[in-house]
Amino acid sequence: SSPVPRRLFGEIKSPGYPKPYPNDNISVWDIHVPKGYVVKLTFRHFDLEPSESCFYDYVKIKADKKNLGRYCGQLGSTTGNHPGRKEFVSKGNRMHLAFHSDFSNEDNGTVIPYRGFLAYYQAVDLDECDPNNAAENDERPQCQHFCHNYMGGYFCSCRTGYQLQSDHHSCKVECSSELFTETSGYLSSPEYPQPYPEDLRCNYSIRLQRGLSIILRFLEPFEIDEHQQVHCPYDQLKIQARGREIGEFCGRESPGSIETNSNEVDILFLTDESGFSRGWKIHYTSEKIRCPQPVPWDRFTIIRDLQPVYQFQDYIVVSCKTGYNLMEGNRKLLSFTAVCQADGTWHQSMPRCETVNCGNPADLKNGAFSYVNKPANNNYQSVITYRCNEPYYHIVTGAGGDRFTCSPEGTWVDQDNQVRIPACLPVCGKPDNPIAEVQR
Amino acid sequence: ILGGKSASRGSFPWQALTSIHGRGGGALLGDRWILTAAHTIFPKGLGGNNVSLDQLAEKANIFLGHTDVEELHKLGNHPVRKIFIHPDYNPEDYYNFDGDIALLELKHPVTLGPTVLPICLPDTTNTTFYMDGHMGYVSGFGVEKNFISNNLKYVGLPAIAREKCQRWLDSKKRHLPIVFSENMFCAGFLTIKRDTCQGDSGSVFTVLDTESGRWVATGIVSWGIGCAEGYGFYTKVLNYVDWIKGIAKED
Repeated sequence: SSPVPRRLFGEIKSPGYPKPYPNDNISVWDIHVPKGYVVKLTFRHFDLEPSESCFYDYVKIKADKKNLGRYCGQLGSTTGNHPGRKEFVSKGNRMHLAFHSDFSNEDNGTVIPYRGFLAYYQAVDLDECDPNNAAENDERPQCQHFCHNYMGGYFCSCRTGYQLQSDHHSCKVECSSELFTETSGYLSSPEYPQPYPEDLRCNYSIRLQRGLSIILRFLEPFEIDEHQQVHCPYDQLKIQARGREIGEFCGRESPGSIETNSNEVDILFLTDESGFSRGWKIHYTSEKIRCPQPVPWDRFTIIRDLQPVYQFQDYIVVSCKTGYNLMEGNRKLLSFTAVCQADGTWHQSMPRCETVNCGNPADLKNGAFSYVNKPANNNYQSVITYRCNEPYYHIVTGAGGDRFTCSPEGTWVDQDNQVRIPACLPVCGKPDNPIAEVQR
Repeated sequence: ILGGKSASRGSFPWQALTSIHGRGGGALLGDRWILTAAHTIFPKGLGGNNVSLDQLAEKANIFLGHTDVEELHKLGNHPVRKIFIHPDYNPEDYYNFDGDIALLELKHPVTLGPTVLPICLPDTTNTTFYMDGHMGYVSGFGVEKNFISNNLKYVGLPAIAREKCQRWLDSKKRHLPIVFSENMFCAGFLTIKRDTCQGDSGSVFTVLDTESGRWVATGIVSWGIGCAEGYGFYTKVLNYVDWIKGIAKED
């Protein structure tokens, strides 16, 4: 009995081969190849004494606790059982050969020198993934999801959303921290549209850059275990945006489309220990977050190139009609711009437009002014006229005359747009009480 | 003023009462200039006027706005910023009053009204005011009947033709080197006692421009030989209009 070293190939010969084998010989070989391989044996040369049922000399082959046959004879002999070119393949990584020769090889008194046999064996990779190759009573379970064979071995893997367990064969749903960062995509309950597993604690997070708003669109079918009277007692699909819960869903009526107005959304799917609902699937997209449509405070405010929609990073420029000033509180602004921010708000609130006020007109020395129109105020387009204290002074104006109007720039200007007010110059030689001779 | 009448308030609103080296007169130009005679500031015969114009400006008293001297004083003095004497005036030449004209710039402009109004300057193209017989009126606070007047008086005097003035002057001046220049004219009567006199110096000789209806200053009371003994002599304002405007810078 000689154990064959664990090699990938080898040969086995009858004793003394190629010389005739001896009588009364029993030889046993245990072929052992590495795990993950099977033994394939073929006889290169087989020359044994033929006999009925191989009663006299024979080679017996066993593997996997099964007899693979008993062989004797010569090629072309009418009796015996010559193996020919048959390939003997084990299911496991072992094969047992036994050779037996009786006390003589005489035929009608003539000694016939039977030479014995020469066999080759090789280790052939066992495709563990082939179900036909599954060994009986094999304690190792099959791969639950995917099997990958390689030379001398195999490994298992799992479908998306599943995690290979420590036994390297079974798969368990792993959805506790699924992260999505693309601007659009799909997510669904495990196994969708097949019924989802029980005892799930799934958390799907969508995280996009600031300024984007996530839109969730539920696809059909939508099925989550429910109760007619109690709201979602068994399984729940919760949707949160920036930590704020938008809704909790179950049943068979799809929530449709949800605009979250947030760049961060969490979807929690909790299931209990039973149920056969098919679950849910979401197609999410994103768009730049929108800001409220800007609305002017008054009819003097102008929003340049007003758009129907304003989104993140859009901006507006606001001005006033002629004769009005942009005001923020009590502060006059030279210009105004507001930008739509990542959180959907404008970075500045809308200003107001107040009518231009020119202030009190300059006093005219030795003269006065009066308001031409009503109401008499210093607002835009008010008109005043200057006069002098006649008859002692006379008015001297520029080419623009003695009427001044409150301009859009907040100054009093004459008709030539000049700000210089008239002057009152003395009138000479005009006494109130000139001498008058009476008697002649 | 000899042989004149009391002036009513508002008849000669340009009349100024000056007190620099004694009583004198002046006339308001614009709202901050006083036209007067140079010799009221630098009198002749004082010998070596060592006082500066700035010092004189400091101590000059100018009064406006009334016909009564006491009331004038009560109205308050109008301080002088600067004095401008015509460069032709020579205080050392006792008998030559050529260039007898000066301007006083007031520190503060006055507010015009019925009793304070400026006199006009003559149009340089119009010489009719100096033609023989053209009537003018002179006002002043000067001597009347040997007494200095406490009220403003005025008198109407005709301008006299140059040759008449010269003839009369020649008959009166004897050998005195009295100068009657082209920058002067004379006015008055030979026999009627109507004239200007001491204390009226600097007051203006005015005529009514009938075209414009304005009173115009054609002369400044300057000198004479006695009072009411013949013609009086006046600085011819027409010849100094450019000088006046150059200083006062008025359009």
